[in-house]
Order: sequence, then C-alpha cells, then structure tokens
Amino acid sequence: RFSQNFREVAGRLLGSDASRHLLVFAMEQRLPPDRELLQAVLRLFQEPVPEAALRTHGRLSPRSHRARVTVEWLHVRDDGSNRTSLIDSRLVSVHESGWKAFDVTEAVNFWRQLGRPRQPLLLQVSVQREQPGPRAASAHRLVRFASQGPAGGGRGEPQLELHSLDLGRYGAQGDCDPEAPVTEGTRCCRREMYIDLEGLKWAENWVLEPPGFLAYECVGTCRQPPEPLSFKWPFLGPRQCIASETTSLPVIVSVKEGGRPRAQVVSLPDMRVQKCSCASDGAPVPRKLEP
Amino acid sequence: LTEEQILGSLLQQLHLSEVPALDQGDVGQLVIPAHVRAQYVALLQRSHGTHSRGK
Repeated sequence: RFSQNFREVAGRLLGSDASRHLLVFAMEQRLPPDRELLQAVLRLFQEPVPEAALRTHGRLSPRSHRARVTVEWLHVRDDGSNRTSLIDSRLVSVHESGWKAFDVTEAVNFWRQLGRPRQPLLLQVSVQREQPGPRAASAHRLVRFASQGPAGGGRGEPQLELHSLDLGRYGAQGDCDPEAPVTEGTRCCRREMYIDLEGLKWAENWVLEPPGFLAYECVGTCRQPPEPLSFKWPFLGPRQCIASETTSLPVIVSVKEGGRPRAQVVSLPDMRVQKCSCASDGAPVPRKLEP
Repeated sequence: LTEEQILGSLLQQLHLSEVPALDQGDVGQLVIPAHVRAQYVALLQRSHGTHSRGK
C-alpha cells in the first residue's frame, strides 16, 4: 500500500475450497416471448463414489456424509463485471448417485429480463462443505456431477427441463371488448370500471381531486393447464384471472390543522389495474431483475 | 376495487381511524395551492409510468 513502485490492487480472497462448474445453455429458440414459464428444472447426474473412496472417507471423517450443492445464476454485465444470484441450494449425500433436480425457474426468469441479444443462460454449480470451518467434514470432495460437452461423454449430461404454456391459449387477452358482454366463456381481460368519488357520501368535502378515476377490473376465466401439468404441481391452485400489475392513485384531500382546512396530497397504492393475467394460486411471482 | 377499500387505504395513508368531520363551510373557501397541485400532477404522471407487480 505504501510502496511508490506498486499500484494498489483491490481484490477479494475467497477462502472456500468449493468445486465449481459453469453450465451454459443456449436458450434463445427454446423459450419464445409468447410462452409463459411455469417451471425450469436443472437435472444433474451425481456420479457414484467408488467403494474404496467411501470406506476411506468413513474412517477419516465419520461425522458427515453430506455436501452442500448450490446453484447460482451468473450474469456477465456489458462492462464485463460478473454478478451471481442464488437460485437453489441443498444437501446431497455421498452415498447417493443418479439424477438430482434443482428448481432454476428464477434463473430463467432473470435471464428473460435481459436486453437482446441475450447471452446464454449461465448456471454456476458449486459443491461445498456442509458446514464451514476447518473441522467440518470433507464429503464435498467426493461429490461429482457429470459435466457438459465431450468431457462428460454425453452420458448423464446436465439437462434443463422447461415447462411452459402458450400464452395465446392460456394467457389473458388484454382489454375486454366493450361491445361484448362478459359471460362464463369470456377469456380473462381488463374491463373499464369508473369509480365516482363525487358520488361517495364519505368523500364529500374531504376528497378534492380527482372527482373520479378509471380503476379497471379483471374479469373472465382462464384456461386450465392440461392434466399432466396439474399432476406435476399438485400444490398449485387453478389458474385465475387476476390483476398482475397495478398502479397508485394520487388524491388531494382536505385536512384540518389548527382548526383550519389545508389541502394535502396522498398516494393510494394498487388502486388502478394496469394488466390482468392468468395465474395459479401458490405460484411464485417472478422477481424483477435489479440493475 | 370496492368503496370500502378506497376508504380504508385513504385512512391508512393519512393515519386516521375515521373519516374527518369537514363541512361545506370549511372547504368552500379552500384554494388548492400551486405547489400542492404540482405535486399531485407529478405523482399522476409518475403513476402512469411505474407499475407494481401484483401479489
């Protein structure tokens, strides 16, 4: 730091002895914008550990036979800097082998929010000790997953499974046709609904602006996914027509201060519907990618 | 969106437990100052641009 001959270099020392693998998935053609992603599953093949290695491990480290496997989404920004987002993390046993499934829906949702042309989907898989610390077990050294490309020989190669719905058939239709009455068969849409504040008794002499506003409402029904999908996600409720994006409403009210009236602005959240969508009760709302 | 929801939201934002008692005489002479109107218009414009994700 104090030498005149060297420039200071800021850096980070990562003290973990985790093994890391970077998985690359070309996605552009696989998930067009007119499809809604329900779930993305990453399948990794855990290689069996040789018996001799297991026996040695059991003698040296009797306490734990598990390692923590973490999946992160890697985003390489335009300026070259990297950023990772935690997607899924779980413990796996060294005694197990075969396919392991990780829910990476959030990573694919993040990837979809990137500007075009989009980089491939990058998933970083790391295998770490179950617990940090020098006395922790070293089972993580025995956990191996089959890799992508020629090195893995194609056998047990990592797979990305995408479950999606065609929005043209399963999504909402935008704004309702004002000429057509809403019936049981109407597809989910946004209908105009005017709230007349001037006509509300309690708002008299209190709400000064606006005299009323277009709130909109979501009406109609949603097509349900085919049977096999419902079977795979039994925890999800039926798809319903709901307000998926809302906006606030500013109002000017009169408040009394020291016996005298004064005008004040307040913003009421979620008062106007901007967009209606079909969504299942229990389905996670995709997180917005932060800049 | 119901009338009760609008009233509930308004009371919550103003930290009130009930609708304030204001009569015509109170409000009749009230002029909305320019800075309050400007703040209202700015919020109105902003609300058209920013949407929040539904629950």
